[in-house]
Amino acid sequence: PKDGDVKDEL
Amino acid sequence: MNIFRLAGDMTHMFSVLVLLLKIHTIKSCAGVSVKTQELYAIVFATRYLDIFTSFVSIYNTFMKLVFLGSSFSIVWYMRYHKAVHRTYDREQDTFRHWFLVLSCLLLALLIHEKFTFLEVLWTFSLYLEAVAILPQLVLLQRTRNIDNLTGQYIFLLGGYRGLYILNWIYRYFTEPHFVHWITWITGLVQTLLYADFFYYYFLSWKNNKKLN
Repeated sequence: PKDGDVKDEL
Repeated sequence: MNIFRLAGDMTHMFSVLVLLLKIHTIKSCAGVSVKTQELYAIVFATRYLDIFTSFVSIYNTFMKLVFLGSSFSIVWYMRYHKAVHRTYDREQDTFRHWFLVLSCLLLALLIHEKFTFLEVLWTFSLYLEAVAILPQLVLLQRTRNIDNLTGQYIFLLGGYRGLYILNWIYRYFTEPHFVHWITWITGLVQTLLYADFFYYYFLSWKNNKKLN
């Protein structure tokens, strides 16, 4: 995931 | 990863551990809605489908496995463990949660960022998570009884949602391109449901009365 991507959250 | 996000994840993990501890050691799930737990199992199963396709960090993969494992274990305990199942408030836990699943699926098909299989299911998991606590809140209102562990479970879940909002505010100001309306609105709706519940929980605690 790139910077600012919410998909790195749970 | 900022401190709000980490604190939110830890609070979330503790909430699930508190519930598992209650069920595993006391062998009781009194006051716990299996419908809410099934909704969470669906939420994690649909959101974490990317566990095979996109790797973020060992931390992320580990936590995803924790949430998948714990939510399915809780459902298994409540449905199939004989001693635990006996303590389940079946007559009171009657919320029609499949309507929530269906409505969230329709909404995800209508409102999403990209129309792909993974993206629609990911959006569906956000919508469903926002309302997944409803059967639990309805059950609490019906039984009008809340033991310490169930109270702590909901309190920790509410804390986790609040911390995630602080995390988004922090990320918005520190990361370029961090604008995610669907995530924010569903997160806000979810947090407001908890805030509303705690408002009444606090009132009944202050008046030393049962939940109304």
